[in-house]
Amino acid sequence: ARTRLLSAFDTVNTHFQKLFTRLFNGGSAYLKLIEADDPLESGLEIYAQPPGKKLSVLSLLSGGEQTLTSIALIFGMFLTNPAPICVLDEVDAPLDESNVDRYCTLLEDLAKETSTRFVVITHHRMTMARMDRLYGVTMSEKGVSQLVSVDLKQHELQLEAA
Amino acid sequence: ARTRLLSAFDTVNTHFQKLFTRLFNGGSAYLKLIEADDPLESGLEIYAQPPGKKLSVLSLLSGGEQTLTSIALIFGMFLTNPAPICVLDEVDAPLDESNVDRYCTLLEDLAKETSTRFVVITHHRMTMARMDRLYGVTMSEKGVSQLVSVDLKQHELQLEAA
Amino acid sequence: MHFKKLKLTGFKSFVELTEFEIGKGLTGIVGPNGCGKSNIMEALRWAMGENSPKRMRSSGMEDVIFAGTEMRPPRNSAEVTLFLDNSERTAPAELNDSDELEVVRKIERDVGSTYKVNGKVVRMRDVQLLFADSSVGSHSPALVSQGRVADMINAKPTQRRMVLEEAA
Amino acid sequence: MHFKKLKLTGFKSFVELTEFEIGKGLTGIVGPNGCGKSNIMEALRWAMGENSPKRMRSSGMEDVIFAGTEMRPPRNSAEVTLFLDNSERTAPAELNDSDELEVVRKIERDVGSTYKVNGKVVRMRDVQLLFADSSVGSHSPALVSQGRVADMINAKPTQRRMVLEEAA
Ligand SMILES: Nc1ncnc2c1ncn2[C@@H]1O[C@H](COP(=O)(O)OP(=O)(O)OP(=O)(O)O)[C@@H](O)[C@H]1O
Ligand SMILES: Nc1ncnc2c1ncn2[C@@H]1O[C@H](COP(=O)(O)OP(=O)(O)OP(=O)(O)O)[C@@H](O)[C@H]1O
Ligand SMILES: [Mg+2]
Ligand SMILES: [Mg+2]
Repeated sequence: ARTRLLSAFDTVNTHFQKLFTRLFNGGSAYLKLIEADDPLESGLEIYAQPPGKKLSVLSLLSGGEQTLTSIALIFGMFLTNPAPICVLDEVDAPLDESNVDRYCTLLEDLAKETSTRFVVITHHRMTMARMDRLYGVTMSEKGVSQLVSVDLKQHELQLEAA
Repeated sequence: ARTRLLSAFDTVNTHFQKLFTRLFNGGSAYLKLIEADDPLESGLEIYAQPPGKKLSVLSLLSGGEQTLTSIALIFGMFLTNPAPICVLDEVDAPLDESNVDRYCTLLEDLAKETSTRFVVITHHRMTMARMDRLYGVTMSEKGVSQLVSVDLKQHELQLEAA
Repeated sequence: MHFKKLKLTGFKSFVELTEFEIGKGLTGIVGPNGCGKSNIMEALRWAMGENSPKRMRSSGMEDVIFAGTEMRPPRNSAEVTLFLDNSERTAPAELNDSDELEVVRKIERDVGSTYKVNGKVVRMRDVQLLFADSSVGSHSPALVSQGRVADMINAKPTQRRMVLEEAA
Repeated sequence: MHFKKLKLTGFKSFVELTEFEIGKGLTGIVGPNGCGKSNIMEALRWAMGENSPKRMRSSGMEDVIFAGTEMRPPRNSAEVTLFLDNSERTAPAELNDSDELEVVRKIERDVGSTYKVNGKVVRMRDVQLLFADSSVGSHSPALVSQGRVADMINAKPTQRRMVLEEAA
């Protein structure tokens, strides 16, 4: 179990570092096992340095920076052990427009690089527009959910009109 | 201390119920002291019934419904003991467009009903457009924050062009 | 193995038969707060053998059965079917004899859950193994529930290490 | 008592002198992730006598002093001034002799924090009482930090009751 954890740590860390730099358009980050000599008792700390800033632990970053760093870690674990499906439930909520754009670009790249199918739940218009297909869930009858397929072109027109 | 807590509970509960119905455009909700006979040892549970749905505890609601219910509670406490200033840091992040609209309407009403000054940090365009004045924070020099006053009209034009 | 489609009946707010196609690339789900988006993700996790009610935002597993509204009575059962493409024949041996796999989980009030794969009754363990072999499962780090990113940020370092172990 | 303006120097990412007017009604603050919006709120809380580094996302109180960037050296001190309108004369007696109150908090590395009100050195206690009397203060439920709503939702019922007690 110890060697498995250490080898997973190395692979995740390598992926995490690359993904961080991709998502932040620069800067660097790394993972570290702390608090105990035995890896199975240790803690995982995250160090990040957004472009042009000083290196710090995750807790000193802003809300959006912490989210983007965590997304890099989640995808780092995903790439270590790629699954046939990946579901992301409102992961982009704290992000500003330019970070939403980078998140979507990463999703598009990962969808091309792997055969994984991605299901993305979001309220961000930009993210909606970058999907290959869109489903809307409505509750026209209160308390009863209905799934409808949304024609993307139609949806874009409605958003512009709003 | 016990009588103070009980009287605060009553006032907050009354405000909370009215605010919930305002934010959800219907439905009802209430607070309850549970888990102990002595109020000072008890827990505060939140029961909510969005319009047309069954009554449930806070944890069974959706992410956005939980946020809107918590906003009703926060403003319930605020109205019990109105402060000269209220700061809200990205409280609207999980809300969809129609709930952002109701949140903003409530803010406008509270600003008129009290002399409290509100400072609202947000990424939602709709919330930005409802402010009386807007400040932008930029980091044109990496790691160094600068505050600039934003001309609302100018800002709206930029958003539309984006 | 590919995930092709999800079919729900009586599951949480999806009381009517609902079909959700999972195509290649990026599929978006949108809709107002409280309309049922996260419930779809929970239906997927449930069909893969999730056995902790807490991860389903429930106190008991029967909470997933449609509880009724002001206009409709509650249901007595819930059922989710997951359609998988097994043309690469990667399933465990006893389930590997066809191109398509239909995993069905059904729960009835006071009876409990039953699982079927292509019509054959199987145990929960069999379903969990089916997914574990293709490195996905109800506990997979690839299923990022609402609020999970905030939990990771606020987690203590030892809790984060445990997440890493699950990913290994 | 009204809050009129906040002045920051060397506080977190606001290394240059910055003035933030707090007008009547609704004032919005916008900007990209990591640009310093939440830092403004923390400056307000700090000037009102916040003494827990954890609530300032810091490990020690000196973390609020500008720590430098790749291009600029770190500073040795940070200072925040809060301008209050006291024309209704609601301040405690010993501070109540003028229409405007200027509350200044300054911290220097290895020296600690000092507080002044209208030029007179006062104790942290005096500043905390000034704000407590007008039912606001660094722990006020009216200061809703980023992530606080999620904390309220995930809190245990007894923790929520404690928040209610603070509001009383
Ligand atoms: N067993 C059940 N029967 C009927 N309705 C249920 C059941 N369990 C949950 N619900 C309903 O499902 C709704 C929650 O749906 P869900 O969490 O999927 O919303 P969502 O679309 O993700 O919203 P958000 O954008 O706020 O996250 C609740 O309002 C609740 O009433
Ligand atoms: N003592 C300090 N010296 C210099 N910079 C600091 C200091 N403390 C924090 N910072 C910087 O401030 C930034 C965080 O700012 P803040 O949390 O206010 O961002 P924000 O605008 O709220 O972003 P978000 O929209 O993501 O919440 C961090 O990136 C950090 O580098
Ligand atoms: Mg949801
Ligand atoms: Mg912030």
